[in-house]
Amino acid sequence: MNIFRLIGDLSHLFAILILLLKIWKTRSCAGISGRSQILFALVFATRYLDLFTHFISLYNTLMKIFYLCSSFGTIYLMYVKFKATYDRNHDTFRVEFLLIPVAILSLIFNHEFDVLEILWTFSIYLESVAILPQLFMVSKTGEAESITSHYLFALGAYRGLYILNWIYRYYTEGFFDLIAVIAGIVQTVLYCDFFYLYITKVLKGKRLT
Amino acid sequence: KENDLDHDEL
Repeated sequence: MNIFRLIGDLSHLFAILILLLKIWKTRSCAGISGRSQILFALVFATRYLDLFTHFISLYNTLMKIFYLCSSFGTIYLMYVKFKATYDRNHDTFRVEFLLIPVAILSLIFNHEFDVLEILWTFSIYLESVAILPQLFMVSKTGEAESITSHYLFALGAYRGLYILNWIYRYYTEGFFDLIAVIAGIVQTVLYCDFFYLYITKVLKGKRLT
Repeated sequence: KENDLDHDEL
């Protein structure tokens, strides 16, 4: 554990919490892509199967449980409790265009041809593109509430911080995971355009349009 | 080898 990784994890935690709080407080999930949320839940469900096979640390276990519960909680709020506020007409990104290539890639490029390992690889690749339905929705409606922007910023910052963590781990431990690093870079790059708008607009109090 | 695949990150 290093400072980049810790702040990255906390940023991820913060992103999930502000999304849940936004939906809960406003009693609405307008502007949020349910498809991205389903992809994130799938990411956690396929990556954290190791909860059943081996223990890493209490921190690791608790964070995994939190991410799993909160992502399924978000889906429940969007598709059940506040279903009427879900903006489904604008949430039209075709997720099969992500799922199929990601599934094929994970079968070809993995560390080991083993069920758990392939599912872990699938989750890493899927996470890198899971935000696309959300970004597509923002571009389609042409705007995002500032709370949605804060959510996206915290979520993007998390993987960016993980890149710093990998650089640090490479020099201190010789740790290098090519799959995670490439996917992490792709994931961070997808947020770059959004980061630019966030810094130039949202932080100056303007709406993201 | 086993250790390499101990994915300790989240």
